[in-house]
Amino acid sequence: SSRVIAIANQKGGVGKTTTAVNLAASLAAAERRTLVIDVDPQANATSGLGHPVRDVARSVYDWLLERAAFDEVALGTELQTLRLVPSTPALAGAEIELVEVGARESRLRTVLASVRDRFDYVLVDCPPSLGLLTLNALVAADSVMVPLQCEYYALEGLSHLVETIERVRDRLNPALRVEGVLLTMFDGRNSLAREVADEVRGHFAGRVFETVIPRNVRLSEAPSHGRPILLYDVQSKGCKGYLELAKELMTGNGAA
Amino acid sequence: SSRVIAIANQKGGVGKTTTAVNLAASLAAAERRTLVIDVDPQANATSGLGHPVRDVARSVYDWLLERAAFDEVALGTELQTLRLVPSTPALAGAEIELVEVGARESRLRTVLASVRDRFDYVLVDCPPSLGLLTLNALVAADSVMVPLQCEYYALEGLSHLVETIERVRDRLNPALRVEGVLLTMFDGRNSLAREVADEVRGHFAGRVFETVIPRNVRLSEAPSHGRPILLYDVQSKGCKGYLELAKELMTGNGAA
Ligand SMILES: Nc1ncnc2c1ncn2[C@@H]1O[C@H](COP(=O)(O)OP(=O)(O)OP(=O)(O)O)[C@@H](O)[C@H]1O
Ligand SMILES: Nc1ncnc2c1ncn2[C@@H]1O[C@H](COP(=O)(O)OP(=O)(O)OP(=O)(O)O)[C@@H](O)[C@H]1O
Ligand SMILES: [Mg+2]
Ligand SMILES: [Mg+2]
Repeated sequence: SSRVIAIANQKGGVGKTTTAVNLAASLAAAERRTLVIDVDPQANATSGLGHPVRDVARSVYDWLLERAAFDEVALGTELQTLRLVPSTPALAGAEIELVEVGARESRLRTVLASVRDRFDYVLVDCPPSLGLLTLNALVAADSVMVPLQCEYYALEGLSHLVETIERVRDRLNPALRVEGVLLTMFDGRNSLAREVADEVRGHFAGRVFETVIPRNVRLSEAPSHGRPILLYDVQSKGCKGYLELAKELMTGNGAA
Repeated sequence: SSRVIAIANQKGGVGKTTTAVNLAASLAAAERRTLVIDVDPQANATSGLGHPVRDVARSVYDWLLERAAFDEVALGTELQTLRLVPSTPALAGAEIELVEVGARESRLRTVLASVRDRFDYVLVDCPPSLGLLTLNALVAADSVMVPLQCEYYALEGLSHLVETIERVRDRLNPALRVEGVLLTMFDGRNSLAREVADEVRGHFAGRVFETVIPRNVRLSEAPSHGRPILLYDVQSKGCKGYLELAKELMTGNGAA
């Protein structure tokens, strides 16, 4: 059966989209049937997987409000076993539109229920906030993966994210667990990064992935070609990092 | 008379908070009376200026909803002429609470009107979204400064931000103009960064600051000491960058 994983962190620029796109591509390369759902109005995962935002006709917005079915919205990618539910900037309007709808936090869980079993992994890329779009992802998910840049401001926000996850577990999604914290953009020469990494491993013992994603400029170049790193530069350190992460996730060595 | 500048970009992690805190400190060091208003529920500008989030009793949330006066909310900092209106994570609730209030986009402009003339510069640090909190900043502001990391995803979001600024100008704040785009975390050895910088200067001719903020690890270390770079490492490249930016802003050489 399928595993739905929300990629979430309200801190901006920590590598959520880069993780959603490249972990999904690595899982697809290992022949797991994989779906990326982009619930960020920035629609970076959408363009990162080769679909320019201006070309997107129907999006996750239509699917959430049941104006379109999954098969009318889902797109293919360059990888056979990887599909995408795209986003658009118009999704920002959903935050306000959803406030007035009943059971507003579980729209995604509802529409995903009938299609999730077509996939082994469903990764949901979240915006940098704890608003209704991220809440929908947390309610629909089995677990949460938290990309974390090893910097002070990112560390500061972690406890607030964990509280939010616990509140969602208590009230809306009892099965929700933390898949793990993923250290991203890591530069071992930087003492602050090492200090933050040590602190996170202390606080979240057993819930931090072994795999650490290094800072690697090739990861930031790949999106301008609309391709995951696997299809842009398979030899790069960034690519090796996400292949390793996929392996760790598939073998269940992931964080508790 | 005072200048109110919103520091905004819905792309996460581009240096909004780092710019708000360090530009403000540089202006204060030049004896300009300066106020930072933190409207991001992450409250990074608040802790970056030495006020741990758990110590904040009253915040911008109370001021916006007129439950507290400016003088009950504003805090001092280590710099004589720099004050702060702090944020708290509870502010995330304001996005939903403000939806139901009349004239919800102009709450900040209303409460700021009676105090803005006590300051030469008011900088508003925005969250990574185009929701009601950022809209409040855009309606209250005279101009918008847009920190931009020289990366592909950040560039992609720029046109959407400019559209939003133009919509706010047409409907809610006719005087709003773009103070300028500020290139941040710039590493000249990186060809993608140079390409993005060239593209931005092409698109926004005359509206890009001369000053470019280099990537400098000291800027990411300073917040863990709750101090702006000026009080953490005045010799650093990052500090020189923000002092230069303050000078460019004060002499009016800023972008059109
Ligand atoms: N390991 C890495 N090495 C180098 N650059 C990276 C790495 N991971 C991500 N980046 C780049 O850093 C920037 C931020 O990453 P990304 O956009 O994935 O973060 P995000 O958390 O999704 O941001 P947002 O909060 O805006 O959604 C992007 O320009 C991306 O290309
Ligand atoms: N010029 C720089 N050189 C090195 N590190 C920097 C620089 N500017 C900012 N940083 C670091 O990069 C990270 C992102 O910066 P910052 O938090 O200021 O961005 P932001 O746009 O405010 O993020 P958010 O979207 O979450 O509000 C922080 O950890 C910060 O310390
Ligand atoms: Mg993203
Ligand atoms: Mg910030």
